[in-house]
Amino acid sequence: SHTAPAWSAPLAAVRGLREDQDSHGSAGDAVAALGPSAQDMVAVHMLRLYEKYSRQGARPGGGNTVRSFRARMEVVDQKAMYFFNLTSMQDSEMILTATFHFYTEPPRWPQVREAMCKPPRAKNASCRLLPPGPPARQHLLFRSLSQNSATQGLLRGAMTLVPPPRGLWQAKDISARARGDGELLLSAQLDSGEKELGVPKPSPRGPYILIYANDLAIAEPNSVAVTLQRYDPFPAGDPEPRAAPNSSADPRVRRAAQVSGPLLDNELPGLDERPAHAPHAHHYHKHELWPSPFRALKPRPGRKDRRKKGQDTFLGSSQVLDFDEKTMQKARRK
Amino acid sequence: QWDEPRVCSRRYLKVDFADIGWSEWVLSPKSFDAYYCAGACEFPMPKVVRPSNHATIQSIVRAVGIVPGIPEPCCVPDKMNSLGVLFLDENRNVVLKVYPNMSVETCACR
Repeated sequence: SHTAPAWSAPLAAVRGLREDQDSHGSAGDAVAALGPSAQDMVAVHMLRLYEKYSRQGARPGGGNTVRSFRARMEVVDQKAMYFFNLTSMQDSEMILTATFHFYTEPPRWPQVREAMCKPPRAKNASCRLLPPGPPARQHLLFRSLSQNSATQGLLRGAMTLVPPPRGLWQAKDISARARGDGELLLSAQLDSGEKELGVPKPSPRGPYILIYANDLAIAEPNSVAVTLQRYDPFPAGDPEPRAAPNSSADPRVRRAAQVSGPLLDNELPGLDERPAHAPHAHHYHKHELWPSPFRALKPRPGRKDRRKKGQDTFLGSSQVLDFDEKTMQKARRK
Repeated sequence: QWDEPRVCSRRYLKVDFADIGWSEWVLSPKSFDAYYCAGACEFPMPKVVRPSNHATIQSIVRAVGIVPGIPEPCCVPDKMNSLGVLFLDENRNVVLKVYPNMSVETCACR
């Protein structure tokens, strides 16, 4: 594990990112785009990784993808419980490293215990102060939230944390668990065994998970569209699609293809004349009209009269494409 | 654009994610220099268009007219660069992905 700077880091980091607007001011844009959530550490951490890649081309974690997962906090039995939904992981993303980042409050040192002074309230009573007891240790517990009853609630991991001398961010490597379990719904609890003072509230110092992965599909053609070309920004149910914030009225007129009448079949319209002569003739001359290469289709006789061979009933209605041998030879030669 | 060279070469193009409707979830960069390739791959092709052997043969066949209807080779990207994109996924979690082949470094006739 490594310890990140104290929690004031997000603000300093965000300010830093705003100041060091690089050549195309990208980080500043990102901070603006993130809005209020730019204050939480996970956004700052991701911005830092992006800056590092943009400047140095350093592949984050040796892969081509970093996914961050903020926790959703709920209070269970007066204790803060953090829920993680990792379902946006893609099947093609091979996990390289996973880290769990959390902020530990400055330890509340137990009150210094005063020995009984003897005699009580005497002027020069010698009171020896007992050294404070050790700060309470914290336990980090991961549980599975999968639908599968066999593993639901199963303890997926536990770590004992030595409380740091002052409040700061820490990171724990949970790669083995993340790669092994394949759990996509997890809960985490930082339990110091002591009663929480008051009801814990969500804060920008909530824990988060970073997953460094290699997306095997990213080299596929059009991989950028798979993850970035999204739904239509106007929700389907929207009666009046709102104009995109800065789009002018679209001058283009939508045209539907005019379909002339119902397409019943693939006959060629307007070709109803009979062939000028038997379609099997093997000769023709250019000066003659081109014989219509169409021959009336023999309707598929029904099962019962298929036995009566040779009963040809021509229906002059539909035509098919057919060419005489000469034309076929010429075409083959071509 | 008018004084652009006729021969196949890289042309400037800056892509703004707002123009393609992605700025709602793409956090950074807001725009990037993508470039594009355009220009002729006529016979005889100069070395600068770095033709493949096949493109050279194709352009000769076209110039000689042995077989009608053969087009000239195409001017396409040759070397390309990756781009790191910071965006929000469907659950509004921040994601960083490094996409390959997002901007053109050199063009060539293929």
